[in-house]
Amino acid sequence: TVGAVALDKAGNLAAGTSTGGTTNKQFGRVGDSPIIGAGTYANNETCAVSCTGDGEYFIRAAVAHTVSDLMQYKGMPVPEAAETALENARKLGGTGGLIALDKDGNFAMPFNTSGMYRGKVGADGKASVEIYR
Amino acid sequence: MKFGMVIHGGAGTIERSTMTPEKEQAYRTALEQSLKAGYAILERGGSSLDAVEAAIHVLEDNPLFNAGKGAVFTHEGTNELDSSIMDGKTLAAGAVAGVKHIRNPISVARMVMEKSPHVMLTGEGAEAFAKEMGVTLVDAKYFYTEERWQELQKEKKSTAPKSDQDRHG
Repeated sequence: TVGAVALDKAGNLAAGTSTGGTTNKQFGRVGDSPIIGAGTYANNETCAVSCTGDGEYFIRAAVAHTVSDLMQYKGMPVPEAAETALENARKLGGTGGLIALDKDGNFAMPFNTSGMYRGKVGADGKASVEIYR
Repeated sequence: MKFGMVIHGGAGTIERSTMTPEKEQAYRTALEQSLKAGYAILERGGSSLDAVEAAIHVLEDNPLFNAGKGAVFTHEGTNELDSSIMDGKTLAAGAVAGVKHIRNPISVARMVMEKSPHVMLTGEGAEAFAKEMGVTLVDAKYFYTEERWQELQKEKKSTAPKSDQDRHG
């Protein structure tokens, strides 16, 4: 699964996710990636989110929308909201990670696996890429 | 002025011990290309939607990642792709699921958002919509990669008991 979240100069957030699903999947199985609120969510009032992981658990935990809700209704900063939402999925049995970017340019990239391919770039144009924990 | 982008290329069992230097460099290069594609749009004042779409195109076109060209195989030996996009300004959203002949599903997800009254289209209907929008469908062979095919064969041969987490079908 791949994903991206962005904040433009006009202050607008967007999120996108794309995937090939899981190896050996059957019966028309669909995971969280195309489910708005589960694998993808964006709201200018809060943040933009893209998830990757065990789709069934991310759907049940409505992970992407939960990040936004925690920011909007509990006033959590994006790193704490992202960690909390991911932990909700983990408690159900789901592993994976997510990226989240808020309306002020703050971001989080939590994951509960041994690694996640990830990267960021800010207004200064300096890109950084990480893979391992 | 604040602007920026964050991307991911999937999470999972990624260990240094099983990664060759060449493969690690290939991943890093691809992720940097994705960031550059998105940043170029943001830097010149383009929209976050355009940046997200451009960054994901790079990853969809790279066989290293499980999306687009590098999609994993289903039990039947096909490739089924899912994608979604959301606009934080309007809360508009679009998605496609179970498509088999669309090179860049993120772009069709965006078309669903911007050019249809719907949020999600699936399977043949999504592909019919894509054709109506002028998208050229690709042969299913486009998505074939030997590494992903061998992963499916290994998975099918595995006799290890499946946990609840493995029963995603």
